[in-house]
Amino acid sequence: MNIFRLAGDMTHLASVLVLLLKIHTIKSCAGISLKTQELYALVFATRYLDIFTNYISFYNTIMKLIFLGSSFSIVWYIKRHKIVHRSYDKDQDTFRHWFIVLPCLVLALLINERFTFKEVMWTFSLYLEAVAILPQLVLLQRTRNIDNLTGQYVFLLGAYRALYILNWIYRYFTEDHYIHWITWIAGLVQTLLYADFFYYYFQSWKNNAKLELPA
Amino acid sequence: SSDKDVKDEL
Repeated sequence: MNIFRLAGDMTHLASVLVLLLKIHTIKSCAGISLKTQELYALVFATRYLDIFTNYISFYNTIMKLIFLGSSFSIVWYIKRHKIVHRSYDKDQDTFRHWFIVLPCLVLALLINERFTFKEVMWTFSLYLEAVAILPQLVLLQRTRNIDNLTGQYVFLLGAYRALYILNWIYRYFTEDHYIHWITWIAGLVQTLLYADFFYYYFQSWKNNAKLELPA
Repeated sequence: SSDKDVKDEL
């Protein structure tokens, strides 16, 4: 494991912790898209189908369990927790799941490395993760007052993706036969979706102003 | 599918 990969995983972990902190401690999910969280739960459920059959490392299994457990518990909190649910911006979070899930499923059935159930599900999870942030970005744009934790959460998610690209570049030059077009293109698309957000995030940071995305 | 090195990523 190289430093970029580890930093990427830790940034991903930090993003989840920031979100759990907001939800568990502050008991608020204001500005957080339930749609995006449900899509992430689906991403991990379909990607980690081999969690108990294909052992890679202790680190790998633990991280998978954390991402599975946290994504489903976040969805549970927003939907079922009495106090947290009250802060959910239901009327603003209007993105339709199917507009995202169906195209990803069709694409995974058409473009994959092997036509087996597990492989198609794994590819589907890559395509889905690439666009799962869209409902969250739309909600951010509609939110007039983006609080610090929500801004940090999205920033950490974007940073995690950028670090994974550096990890792929590093692995490409240091390992033999390390070419994964599907993973790379999906990952690149996913990172590009954050470009706009990054721009305004750094602007607000530089000017010491509140983060606000233009409508 | 499990023989691919990319599968060690999360």
